[in-house]
Amino acid sequence: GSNPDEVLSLPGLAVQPKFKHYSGYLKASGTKKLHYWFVESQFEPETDPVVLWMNGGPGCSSLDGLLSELGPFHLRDDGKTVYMNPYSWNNAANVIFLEAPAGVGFSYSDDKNYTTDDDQVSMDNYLALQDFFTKFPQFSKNPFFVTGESYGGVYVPTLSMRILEGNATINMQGFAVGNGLSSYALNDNSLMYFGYYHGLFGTDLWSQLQCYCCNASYCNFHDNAQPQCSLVVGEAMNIVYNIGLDIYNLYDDCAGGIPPHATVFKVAMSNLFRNYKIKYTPLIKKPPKLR
Amino acid sequence: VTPPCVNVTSSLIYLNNPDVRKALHIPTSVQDWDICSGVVGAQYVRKYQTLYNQYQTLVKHYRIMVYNGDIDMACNFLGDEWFVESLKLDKSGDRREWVSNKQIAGFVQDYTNVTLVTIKGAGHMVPQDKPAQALKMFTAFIKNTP
Repeated sequence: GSNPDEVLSLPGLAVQPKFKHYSGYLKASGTKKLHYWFVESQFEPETDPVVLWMNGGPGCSSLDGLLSELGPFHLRDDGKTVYMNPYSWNNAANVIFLEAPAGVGFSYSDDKNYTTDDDQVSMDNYLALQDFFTKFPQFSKNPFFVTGESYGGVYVPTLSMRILEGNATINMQGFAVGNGLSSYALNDNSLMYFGYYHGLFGTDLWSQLQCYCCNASYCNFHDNAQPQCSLVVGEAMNIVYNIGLDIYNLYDDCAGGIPPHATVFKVAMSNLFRNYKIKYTPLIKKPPKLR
Repeated sequence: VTPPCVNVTSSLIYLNNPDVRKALHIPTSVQDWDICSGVVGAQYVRKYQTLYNQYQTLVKHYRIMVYNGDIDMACNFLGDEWFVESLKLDKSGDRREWVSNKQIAGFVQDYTNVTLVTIKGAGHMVPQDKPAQALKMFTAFIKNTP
């Protein structure tokens, strides 16, 4: 039968796709409604796996995953024209893009309370997933996978735990995490080695990092109590983060060029070196006002 | 709150177009779309410093893939490699290259129920940076093929 969530005509797309896709809301706890965009598989939706995809943040939208990464619909620079992505993951699976938690993208809560935590998010995602299979019972027997990237490194395993421990009928097979946050300590500590061995830090800075942050067997850059260590880690992070390198892709251009003076990127930085108050120094100083 | 060095202008224009919102069944009362929510991000409470315990439980029940574009610095490949190694799972076979389009696409190490993959030359957003390789990797994972 007809589904009110089915997208019948997507603006900007010259020819509508042969596969069906749906956009609407899934119920979570309280008054929260999570927006989803579900694209059926291009080949055998009846039997292909169902895959849930979640971008990270925390607080960033999974529609970026759909429109810029693994989804079938990609956008031209004009923001009006849609073209088909030949490498969309719905070549092999039915894919749900879920905007979570409430307050992200088109997801919302009637009470406008957007304070949340990892446990609440995993429960809300689990409830939304159950609502999805209530809306689409024909997919409940398909193999199911949870996937995501970045802070999805937290969302994905915590939701998988809910599925494992819950009693919902979900044919859960596995999960995948891409460039995920799995451990703050390991992510911070490894980044210093990554930076040095990619030639971002000179010998002087590397020597100071080792001198102030390491003992004979172990380096702790992550939460070292030595004030000198936090200072040199700050210097290293200034290079990684604040001089115009693309933190998400070392060898790509930074869109928009070197960040303007005193720009603070709260979302990106919130996952790195959270134990220190790092003061970033801009590479290009703000020019004095000319008269 | 737009992440640094990322251009989301086209998505902002498209998803805030009233015709697009209507096609996607978004009520007019719902806020404008943005790539990230400052309100959510600022109030978010992080409860887990590591997902070690979750992985230790889940690996007994599910198939897991941990993949990394190898030139990302936000969540770099080495940290996730260390994390998977910390699980102390049995390795099956040697670390090896994997191929896409007659080119080495990265490296892979299989463990019991976990596959650790790198995608050479991809950053944080692997399916955006290396779409063909990402699709091949994803398909192999869900089909449970090497």
